[in-house]
Amino acid sequence: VSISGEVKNNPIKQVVREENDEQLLLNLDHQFTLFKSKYEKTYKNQAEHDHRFRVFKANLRRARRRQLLDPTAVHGVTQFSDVTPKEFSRKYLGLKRRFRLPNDTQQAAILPTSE
Amino acid sequence: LPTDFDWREHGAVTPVKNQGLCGSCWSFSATGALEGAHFLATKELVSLSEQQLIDCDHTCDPQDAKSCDSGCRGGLMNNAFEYTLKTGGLMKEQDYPYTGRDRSVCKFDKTMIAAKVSNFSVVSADEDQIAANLVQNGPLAIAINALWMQTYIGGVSCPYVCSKNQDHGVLLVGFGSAGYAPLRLEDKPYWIIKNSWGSMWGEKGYYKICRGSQNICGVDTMVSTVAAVHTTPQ
Repeated sequence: VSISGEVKNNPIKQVVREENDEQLLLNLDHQFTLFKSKYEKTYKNQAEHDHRFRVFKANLRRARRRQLLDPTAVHGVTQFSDVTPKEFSRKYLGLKRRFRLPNDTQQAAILPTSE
Repeated sequence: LPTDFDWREHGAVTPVKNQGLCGSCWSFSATGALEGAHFLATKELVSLSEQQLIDCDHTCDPQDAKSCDSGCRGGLMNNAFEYTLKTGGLMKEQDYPYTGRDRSVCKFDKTMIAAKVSNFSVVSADEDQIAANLVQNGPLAIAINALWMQTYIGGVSCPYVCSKNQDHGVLLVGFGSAGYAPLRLEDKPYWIIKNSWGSMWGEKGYYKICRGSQNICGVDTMVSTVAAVHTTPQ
């Protein structure tokens, strides 16, 4: 940066990723094969397979984004990597969302916690 | 309160189960809590039947007729406790095994009841109270927002943003003071949660989520403790 003819160090440090996202995505085929083998996944036809592969790639990107937002955990390929978040919610979760505590619900006694 | 506590080390937790392609998490959360309470009452660890709840429990929330336990289409742990209290108890897993399918005929046999509920209650949203109730009364049935669990592999999950709308029923079995997070070399206090997606998911079927983070993912909002009838082991 040149200020009044004087060259100074740029106070803004450029930060770039050491790994290239595209390079990581190159071996997606291999990762999907490993995923299918590990979780014994089979699909009824090629169209279904291709669709699941697209979902898998999207989930891998999602996992990478989540890794940045949840750095103390490890996010990546799981048994749910070939289902969309909507399918995941519909097929694997089952808590009724309308829950409200009834008025007569018994409250647990307050316990001492100081000792 | 101890800084670390884990009911698995005290023999109150059955092996991780797998709900399969069925929205029956609520039944696994409820049976897990009763398995722990039954252990505390009898010193006997018995795996209890989720399928009984799926087939036979259609209890509705007293204030919301649309919130009824309905097998793979969802349910509530407190409704399940209410059903178990009224019907007399739950059978063993081996006597009423899990199929992961609903709309089957109820095959509950009163003569084969293995565990009975004496009472249940909801725990204050205060994290110290949750920890105290866990230590005193056994594993707790809790609800959580499971969005981040789809991609979870291990470590202590502590997302910067997580909705408090709960959509998944799980079992709180313990807590720790310093969970090692391999990516950031960071320690965090955490809850230990038993899930029902098999042992290949997460940390051998378990999930760690940070404590002291203002009800992260709604973990503090819907916490239930159950007590079992004291019976002599047969």
